[in-house]
Amino acid sequence: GPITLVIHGGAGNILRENLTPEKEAAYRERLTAALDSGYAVLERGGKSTDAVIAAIRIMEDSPLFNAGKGAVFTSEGINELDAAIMDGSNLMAGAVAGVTTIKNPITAAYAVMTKSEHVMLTGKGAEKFAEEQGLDIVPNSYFFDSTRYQQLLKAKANEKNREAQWIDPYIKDKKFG
Amino acid sequence: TVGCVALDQYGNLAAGTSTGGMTNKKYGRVGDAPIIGAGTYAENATCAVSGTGWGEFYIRLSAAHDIASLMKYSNLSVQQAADSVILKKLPALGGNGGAIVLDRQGNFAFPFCTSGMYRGYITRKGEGKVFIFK
Repeated sequence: GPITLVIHGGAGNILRENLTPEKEAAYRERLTAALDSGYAVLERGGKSTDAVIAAIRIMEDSPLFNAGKGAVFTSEGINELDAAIMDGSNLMAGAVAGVTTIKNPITAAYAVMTKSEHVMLTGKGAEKFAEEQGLDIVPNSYFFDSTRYQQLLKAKANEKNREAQWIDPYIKDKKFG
Repeated sequence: TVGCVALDQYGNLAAGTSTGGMTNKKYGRVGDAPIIGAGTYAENATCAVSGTGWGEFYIRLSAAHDIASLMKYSNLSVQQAADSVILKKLPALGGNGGAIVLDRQGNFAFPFCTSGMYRGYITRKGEGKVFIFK
């Protein structure tokens, strides 16, 4: 079949003038690594679900993207992660929401899909389930990224002036994944 | 947010999405990424979808499932269905973002209504490309 893999690393107010050549190169390198990782699974006859996990894990492990390590901060100053996966062959699906200690949330979503009778688990329950499944558990500090933390501080500073949030192009990005 | 859609040699589609949500979120806010049919959906009969953007709007539109439904019931192509939801319905409601969509024949689209989206594809011949800007 025509094996194919497509990825995204988030959409938003991404302008060339706001991205240094070094940063752009870093993004291109990680995106390529994610493509290669997922494609390697497909090329050796692996399943599409496994290819999806392989590609997403690369991006979750990179602080460049708002997922896994380098995720944005909540108002409480912690990282809260969500993930989902779906198998088009049988409409099986799994998801986790609001988890704070699962290193790769996409693997937890897959575990929910394949190892439970549920579709979505949240918070502490999802973390307990992931631990029982032998997934990598990390302290919340693992996800810390100083750039993201500065974004939180800036968002909080602007919180008192709601109007400013909508006209500040930097803060506008807080909505985006 | 990051996401991936894939088609394997057995003709099976899959979609996945992972995110940290939005900066400064409160009250246990959950976005579209873990909501099946909003930010993530896959069905061999139509397509696999992973979205990224202002999650509340993807939830209200059931965006990912809507793309699949347009292909199933209106017989639209991947590009037409994806464009209809991401470039028309989403901004009309006040939202924004993008999506990656892939069908069982290997046709794909990655529309977005923001100034950029980190994205890339790789096909059967191992030919891959990545893009950032419009």
